[in-house]
Amino acid sequence: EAVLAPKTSCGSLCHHHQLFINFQDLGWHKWIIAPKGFMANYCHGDCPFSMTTSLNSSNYAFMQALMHAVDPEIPQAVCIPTKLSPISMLYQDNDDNVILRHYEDMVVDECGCG
Amino acid sequence: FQFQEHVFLQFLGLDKVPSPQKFQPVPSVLKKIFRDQEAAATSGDSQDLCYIKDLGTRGNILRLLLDQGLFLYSEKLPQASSCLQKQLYFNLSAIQDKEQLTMAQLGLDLGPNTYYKQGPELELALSLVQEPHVWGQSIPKPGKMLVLQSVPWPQGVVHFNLLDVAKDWNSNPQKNLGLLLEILVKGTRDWGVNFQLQDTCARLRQSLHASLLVVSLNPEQCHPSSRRRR
Repeated sequence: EAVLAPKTSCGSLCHHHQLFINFQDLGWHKWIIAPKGFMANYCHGDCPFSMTTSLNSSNYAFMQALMHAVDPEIPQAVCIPTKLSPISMLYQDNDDNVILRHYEDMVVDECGCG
Repeated sequence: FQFQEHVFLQFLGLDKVPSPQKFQPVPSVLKKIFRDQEAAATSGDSQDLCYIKDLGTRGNILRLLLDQGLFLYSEKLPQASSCLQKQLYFNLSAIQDKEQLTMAQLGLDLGPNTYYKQGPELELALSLVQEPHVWGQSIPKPGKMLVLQSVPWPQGVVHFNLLDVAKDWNSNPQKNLGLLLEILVKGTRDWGVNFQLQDTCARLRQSLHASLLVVSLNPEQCHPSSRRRR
């Protein structure tokens, strides 16, 4: 039996949105030397079954979406990061030592349903 | 928010929110590495964040530890050849157990070159401190000699590899009693230059700045797949 696709506008589909993290907003500018902030982005949007294949989805998301169509108690696939990139941070610790550290998975580059 | 901030700070390797009294100057080597990483990220170049190209070593955490040691003053008259004595102490407690040390470089800034252009030749002696410093003792008991070398012109910053020492301190913190730095003057027979010598030593004492650049690798954040191919 064909599954009815819910009406979804393109704007509400899963994709990455801009989010600039300003360390001053967190009060962290007092100890983070650089950067002052960074474009971290975030993922948001719907993952309707009809669009699952075209939304950079995993096979698992496709199967979950299919099962959700059969049994609504099974949650829909959700919009999540599928590609992340690192940043470097320069900061001072409690002993006033200057530290440069690289952190993986800090910036969302791409989103998809998973 | 407090709870979540605490969790994230742990991820950063911090127990609590740091509250530095003043911002320390960022050493040029850290500035350069940071700028290179930012440039690579902006241009979209793939980069191995667990390899520090500028230093030629593996690692994803670079710490510049400040010297917390004191200048040593002897109650007895100093030996004619001794210009400066200082205990160097670096607190390694911020390094977590899971981190692997890959580099520890002592940097001794002996001041601008111009100070010594016409001054006497110096000799630098660096040894481990063997026993804790006790009150009333003029200098801590020196142990194994690590470095004994002439300091030729031009001067500026001189570097020494202390990786083995730092690894030992990191695995046995009670062994970290610091280092004893002594700067000696070579060829002090000519007492005519004594006034100049005192001037040189006084300036050296003012300008001396020691730091330990420690690079470590957190295996949880550096997976084998991201290793560089040889």
